[in-house]
Amino acid sequence: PHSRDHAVSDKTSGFLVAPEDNPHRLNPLLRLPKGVRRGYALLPPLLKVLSDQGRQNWESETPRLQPDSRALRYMKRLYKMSATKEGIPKANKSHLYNTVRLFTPCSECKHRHRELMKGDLHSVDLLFNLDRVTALEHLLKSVLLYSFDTSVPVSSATTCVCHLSIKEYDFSSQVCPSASHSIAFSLHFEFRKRRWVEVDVTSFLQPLIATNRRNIHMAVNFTCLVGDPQRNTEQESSLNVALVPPSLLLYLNDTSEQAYHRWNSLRHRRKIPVWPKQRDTPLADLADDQGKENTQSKRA
Amino acid sequence: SRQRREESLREAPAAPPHNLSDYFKQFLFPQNECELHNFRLSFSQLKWDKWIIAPHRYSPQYCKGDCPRVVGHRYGSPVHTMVQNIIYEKLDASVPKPSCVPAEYSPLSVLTIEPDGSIVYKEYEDMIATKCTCR
Repeated sequence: PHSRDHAVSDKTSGFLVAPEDNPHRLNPLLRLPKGVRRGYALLPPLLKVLSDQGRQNWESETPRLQPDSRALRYMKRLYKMSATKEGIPKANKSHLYNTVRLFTPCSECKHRHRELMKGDLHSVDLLFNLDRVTALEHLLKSVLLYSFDTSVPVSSATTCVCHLSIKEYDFSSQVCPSASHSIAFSLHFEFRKRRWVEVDVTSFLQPLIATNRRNIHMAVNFTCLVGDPQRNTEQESSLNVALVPPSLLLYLNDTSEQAYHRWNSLRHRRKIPVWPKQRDTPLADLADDQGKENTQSKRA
Repeated sequence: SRQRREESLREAPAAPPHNLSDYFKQFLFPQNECELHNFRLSFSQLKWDKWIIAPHRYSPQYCKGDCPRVVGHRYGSPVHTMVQNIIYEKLDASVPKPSCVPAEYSPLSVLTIEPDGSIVYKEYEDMIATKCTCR
């Protein structure tokens, strides 16, 4: 349908020039039939490389920003849990996502955050640009992903309280963002060599992503009390945890044709048409005419 | 067609028994019969390993070979395939013979780096051929 096509093409990385542009400058791909274009939009690098015109400008036109090494390590771990060495999705996955996107915060508008925390407030302003999320990718779950490098092994349980507030950033006037709404919740987890903590922010981001918000601006305050707050132990003065700005992880269900939909994987095991017995198909005789004398023996 | 067959039987001499092996040869499946062939590539060969992080190797497989004249359940081919063969043999040789093509696929999970530096895990449909057919 036109809307899907439109939705997909305006979400691609801009290599499809707008149709109203003068035709001779029109990207040769726009002359492709819609279905292929849609496919093309979803697999840009793969297919661009296959089209000769794409070869040289693809390598030149898409400089890749290098991802954060911690984020890369997390996604490689997610890949190992989700697919075999040959890249086949593992069938035992119970969830319905077929796409996971990890965004690291942009640099703008971030308070200088202190590297080593003394177990106190860790406040940071984060701006995530979600341009890569297509209109056909529907949000299932979103989490803030904190990676902890505990230089001092913290043995006891830890409770971290997280305050989140989304800011409406008025880019036009560059006015400082005003918090539009916020949420606070506490996490309780054991540090024990845990490298990652996922803070579920699905309910928080759902409305924004559903309205195709491209830039998500949030302020996150993160306070960790070491020891069990119930026994109001003294908050240890130095929780030697280097908190780095969290990444935003989106678990999505890509509803496009190119994406794998495990719940209709029956589509893969397409029923082989039951072949009518040779004698029942008039055509078999006709075909047999070719080797005339062999009809009886074939029947036999 | 029955009458035509009787007439042609009267004309054609019965095949002499001694070259039965040739006689049956025409029913054997073609030597290079249509089947699935292995093909493995690594994304570094295509210089794609800058943005495709996993998997390192990918086996898309492919279908190659001749389609037997009377394809049956072996290939799950529709009756149209036989019609096309008859057209090619009896009516118009410019109509192509049935081709050996994939009939079923399996998906592939890919981990890639996007131009903006974000990382995406995606499961793509129909990336590995798993079965061939004649169409």
